Amino acid sequence: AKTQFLDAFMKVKENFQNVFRSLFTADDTCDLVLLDPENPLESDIDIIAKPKGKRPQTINQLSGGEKTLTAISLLFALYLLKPAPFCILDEVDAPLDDANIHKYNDIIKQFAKDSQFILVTHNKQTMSSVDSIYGVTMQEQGVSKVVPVNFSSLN
Amino acid sequence: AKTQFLDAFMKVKENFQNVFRSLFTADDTCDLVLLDPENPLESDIDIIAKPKGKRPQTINQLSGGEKTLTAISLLFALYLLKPAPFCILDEVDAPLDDANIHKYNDIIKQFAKDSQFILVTHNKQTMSSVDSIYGVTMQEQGVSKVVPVNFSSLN
Amino acid sequence: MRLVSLEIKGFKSFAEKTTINFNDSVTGVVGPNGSGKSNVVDAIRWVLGEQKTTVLRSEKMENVIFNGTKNRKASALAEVYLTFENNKNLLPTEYHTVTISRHYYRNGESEYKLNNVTCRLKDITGLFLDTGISSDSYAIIELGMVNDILNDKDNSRRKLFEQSA
Amino acid sequence: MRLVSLEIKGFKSFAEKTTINFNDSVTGVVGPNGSGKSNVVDAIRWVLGEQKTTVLRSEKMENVIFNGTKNRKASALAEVYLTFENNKNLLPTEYHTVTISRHYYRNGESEYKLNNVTCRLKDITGLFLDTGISSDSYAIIELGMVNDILNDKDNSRRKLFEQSA
Ligand SMILES: Nc1ncnc2c1ncn2[C@@H]1O[C@H](COP(=O)(O)OP(=O)(O)OP(=O)(O)O)[C@@H](O)[C@H]1O
Ligand SMILES: Nc1ncnc2c1ncn2[C@@H]1O[C@H](COP(=O)(O)OP(=O)(O)OP(=O)(O)O)[C@@H](O)[C@H]1O
Ligand SMILES: [Mg+2]
Ligand SMILES: [Mg+2]
Repeated sequence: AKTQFLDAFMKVKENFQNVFRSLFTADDTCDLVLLDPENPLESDIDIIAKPKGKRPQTINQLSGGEKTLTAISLLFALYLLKPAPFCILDEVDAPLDDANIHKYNDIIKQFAKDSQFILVTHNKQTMSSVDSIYGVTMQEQGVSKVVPVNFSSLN
Repeated sequence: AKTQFLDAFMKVKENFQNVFRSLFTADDTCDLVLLDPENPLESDIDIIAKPKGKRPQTINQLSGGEKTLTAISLLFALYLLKPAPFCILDEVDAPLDDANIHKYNDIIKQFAKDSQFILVTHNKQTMSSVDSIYGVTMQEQGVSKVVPVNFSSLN
Repeated sequence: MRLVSLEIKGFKSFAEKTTINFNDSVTGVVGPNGSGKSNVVDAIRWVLGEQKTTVLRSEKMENVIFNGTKNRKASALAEVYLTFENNKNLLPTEYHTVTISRHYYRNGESEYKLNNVTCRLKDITGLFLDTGISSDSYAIIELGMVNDILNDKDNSRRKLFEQSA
Repeated sequence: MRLVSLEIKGFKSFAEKTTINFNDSVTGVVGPNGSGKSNVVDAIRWVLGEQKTTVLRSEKMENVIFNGTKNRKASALAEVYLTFENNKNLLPTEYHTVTISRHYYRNGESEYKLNNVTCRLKDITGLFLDTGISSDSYAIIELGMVNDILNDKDNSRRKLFEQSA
């Protein structure tokens, strides 16, 4: 079990570094560290993330958007280890600026060759990037209804 | 002290109901309840919010955006009791849809007759509603710089 | 395995039977605050067996049943159906199309079905074992989860790793 | 009382002296993720006396000093100046313009000044008593605070009431 975990951990670490570099830039670095390497099945896991030449002492020093992208990189790193047939993201793009929303949607398009993605969003850029849209409305007070939407009609 | 607190509590409750109704609609109801009215200085405070004919059992059942608007209504209710000379809102509009961002910005314009407001935002609607904008950039890696911005140049 | 469709009736704000078809690689779900988008996500977690009422933003399981408005009375039962196509034979079943469903009555009675045959929750979780699909899957992501990873709240990073490794 | 300007030097990502003037009723602050917008908000909390390093997203106070990049070495000191116009005579002082400032050196030395005269933190908090301005004011709002109110984490609702009542 210990070897199996360490094996998976190394793969996730590598995925994390790859995804992180596509969401940030190719020169950015990040790492996943087992705080107690002698005891991998119990050990806490530390996340190190250094975007764009910055030297944050901990990820807590990063900005709201940088933290979100870092967490997304880790979640996608785990996903790549064992891709689930579908992946749902509920308003995860809310803290991101325009340039990062573009990168977020691009990497999702990559992964969507192997899995289905469902993106709940308020963001116009994300809406223009998906293949199809369902609109949820409450025309009758308190009662939800779903209709397929043509994006051009949303503008 | 007990009377002073109850006095303030009643005013905040009333403010809360007024602000809530401008951020939601005039038919919506909300309330602030002292769970232990015999002991107002120690009591927990419950928030009841019922937007648009819904009957949520607790505020936890509300949506992300509805919760944010409810919390903003309470914060503004406290603010109205003793208006601070300035008020800073850091990306509080992120969970809101277009219609709610409009209401949020309208109520801020009302309060801004008496106080200065600083809105940190990624939202285009908010940007077009403020009086002036400062742009923060990192042209040199890791070093922040601030420049006044003309909104029309942001589009 | 491919998602085909989701059907919701009597669950949270979906008083009427509602169907969403998943034909594409990337589907967007949009709408005003409070319209029901996250309720759709909750419905998927719920039909996959979510038992934690906090994750479902409810005090008790009964609160997931449509609780009525001034013009409509509350529902007696909540039902969600999720249909998959077993196109890569990932699911250990000979069926080409698999529909899992969950039904919850106001009196507390609860039922799970697999292609309309009553079964137990463990039959459903057994079916999806090793596919990465479960109610607490790392594949259902919202901002609260992003925060938990960043704070490592309740050892959430460890738990995520154990799920996928 | 009216905010006039904020000057930041050596604080967090503001290696160079940076000035923001507050001429209008509603000022927007915009820019890419990680550019320094929330650092501006942190600077205002800090000059008002914030001591909790967690609120400042730092492990220790020393981490608020600009910590260098590959092209620039770290600063030795962080300084923030906040200038107010006492136009409604809300502040108990005869000065028409009041500038408060805070200075923190890497060796741990710390200083507060009022119109360039060294003072103690309590002179500054005493000045703003009853104006609603303090480092943990209900008037500095971000989404984490919105969540704390909704969860009533650490009795946050109670504390907010006590501040304003
Ligand atoms: N059992 C129930 N019966 C009826 N309505 C319910 C029930 N449970 C929740 N709701 C309602 O559903 C609404 C929440 O919907 P949901 O969280 O899906 O919104 P959303 O579209 O995700 O909005 P946002 O964009 O703000 O996140 C709430 O207003 C809540 O009152
Ligand atoms: N002491 C320091 N020295 C240098 N840089 C620092 C220091 N402390 C924090 N930073 C950097 O400041 C950046 C965070 O800036 P800030 O939180 O203000 O961003 P933001 O503009 O609010 O972004 P977002 O839109 O994502 O919220 C981080 O990248 C962090 O590395
Ligand atoms: Mg939602
Ligand atoms: Mg920020």
